[in-house]
Amino acid sequence: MRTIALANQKGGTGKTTTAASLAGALAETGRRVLLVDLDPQSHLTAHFGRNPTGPGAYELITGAAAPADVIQPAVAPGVDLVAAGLQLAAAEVELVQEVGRELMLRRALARLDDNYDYLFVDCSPSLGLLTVNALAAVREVFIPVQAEWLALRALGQLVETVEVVRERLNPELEITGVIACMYKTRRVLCAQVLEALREHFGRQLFKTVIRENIRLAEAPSHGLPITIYDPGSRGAEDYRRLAREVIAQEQDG
Amino acid sequence: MRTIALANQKGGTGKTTTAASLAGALAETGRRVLLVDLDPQSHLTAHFGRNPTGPGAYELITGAAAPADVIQPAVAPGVDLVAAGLQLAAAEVELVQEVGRELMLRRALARLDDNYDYLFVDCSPSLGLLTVNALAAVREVFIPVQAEWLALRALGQLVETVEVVRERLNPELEITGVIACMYKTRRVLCAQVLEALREHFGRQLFKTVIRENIRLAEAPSHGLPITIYDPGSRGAEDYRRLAREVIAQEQDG
Ligand SMILES: Nc1ncnc2c1ncn2[C@@H]1O[C@H](COP(=O)(O)OP(=O)(O)OP(=O)(O)O)[C@@H](O)[C@H]1O
Ligand SMILES: Nc1ncnc2c1ncn2[C@@H]1O[C@H](COP(=O)(O)OP(=O)(O)OP(=O)(O)O)[C@@H](O)[C@H]1O
Ligand SMILES: [Mg+2]
Ligand SMILES: [Mg+2]
Repeated sequence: MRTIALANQKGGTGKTTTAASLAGALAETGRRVLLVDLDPQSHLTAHFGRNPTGPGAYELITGAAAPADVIQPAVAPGVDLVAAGLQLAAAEVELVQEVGRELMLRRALARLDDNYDYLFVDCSPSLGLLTVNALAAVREVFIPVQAEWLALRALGQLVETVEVVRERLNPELEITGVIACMYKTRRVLCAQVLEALREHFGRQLFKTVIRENIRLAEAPSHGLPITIYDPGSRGAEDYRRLAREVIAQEQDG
Repeated sequence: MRTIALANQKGGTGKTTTAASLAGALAETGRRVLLVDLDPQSHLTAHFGRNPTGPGAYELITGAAAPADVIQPAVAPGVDLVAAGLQLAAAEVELVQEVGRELMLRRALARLDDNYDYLFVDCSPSLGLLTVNALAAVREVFIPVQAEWLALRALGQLVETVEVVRERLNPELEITGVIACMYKTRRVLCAQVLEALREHFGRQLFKTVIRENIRLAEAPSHGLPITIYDPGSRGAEDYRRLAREVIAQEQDG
């Protein structure tokens, strides 16, 4: 099972949209995906039209519930979800004092039966305790980036945080993908930022660029991933192309 | 002096761009503006090409420095800035235990000489301790909103938080403006969300809609507000129009 955090502390860079859409595209190939909504704002949960207030990630990380109790099966074909849960907002403050506070998600996921090919954790726009929990619990990080200048400057700190987590908590952690999202094809600025990303990240930058497509912004209001909401759209096309690159990584192991 | 927090816990809704651009547009009318960057990610500080690592908001809220020591004058004509400062990221965790932890910014700003017509506090995408400090310290909240569905659902929680701060810490606090940002004029979805905002917020929703304009995304890479970077652009036009509405509010008191 590949375990991947979708992280970027800059707001609105496409983390949630990528979680939902990539899950949908991978599930179309028969791969089984588990999504964990680790953002107290519960947008991923809403993206699948689920109730954000039932038991969820909070109960999971505090050990109050086993994974099986909080997994909502088949929120889309081949995709299961652990909702954020109402209490998750309190977690960042409550858990500050707990011994081993950064390893709570990791311990919880260790109890997971290996029924999935992919586990994605959607993070909030911060590098706080919940995001550190995600980074300590997975082997890989994908970074969705908006191809704009203010988003670019956030990357340094994120890479640094991944480094610290690797050194102190999780030696296997690696940035295995950077995804250019919400790309506006006719903009010179986007092209310049993309070039800068390529120079900086080299092979870590996925070749697939996710273009801006209104269907991706509409899908959550219907509680559906793009691959179901509008399978013929550019948004679905781009995420399928990304999924193929992600799958090709399985070979490089 | 009008004191205004730019708040929205949803990421990437235009808070920082609005802080910089509205400041620039108000300063053009001769009004003096002080900006406080209360986001540890220091994007507003970067927007004016300033060093995010000098003394700044952290020293201000902990009382380690007086306002005069951390204000950087004339980052643009008529606009002064308190940078985020390197330590600000630590503040959310360090200050959790302090007595009166939500009122630290308020106490610091009370020491400010009344040299300004407008004070704007730019918040991070969260409803954590720093944002609560901002809400407890100002009389008004402007909410920049992206005209998209995932952004819309964040508003309920924000309004609730404003309510709690009003009841428990700051009885004068009021949402006096909602600003539709990054508006894509040809999109049906944007128009639908705008309609929903109008129904919900009525007069609180500014008539001016800030349209998407690449110049606004380019300006920060030059360390300039849009009104200086490209005064003839749509982005500058829209923010000037917004500034006129903001100024007209001065009459309603
Ligand atoms: N490629 C795209 N084309 C059009 N709209 C998009 C695209 N990707 C995302 N969006 C829209 O942009 C907004 C921000 O995206 P999203 O919520 O996925 O980002 P995020 O990084 O998860 O944000 P946050 O930091 O708040 O968690 C949402 O309204 C989403 O529907
Ligand atoms: N009207 C606009 N047209 C084009 N680009 C815009 C517009 N407003 C903002 N942007 C760009 O969109 C991105 C997000 O905007 P901004 O950083 O101002 O939002 P924010 O709410 O402050 O984000 P965060 O939640 O991360 O603090 C930035 O790259 C910015 O340059
Ligand atoms: Mg998100
Ligand atoms: Mg900002």
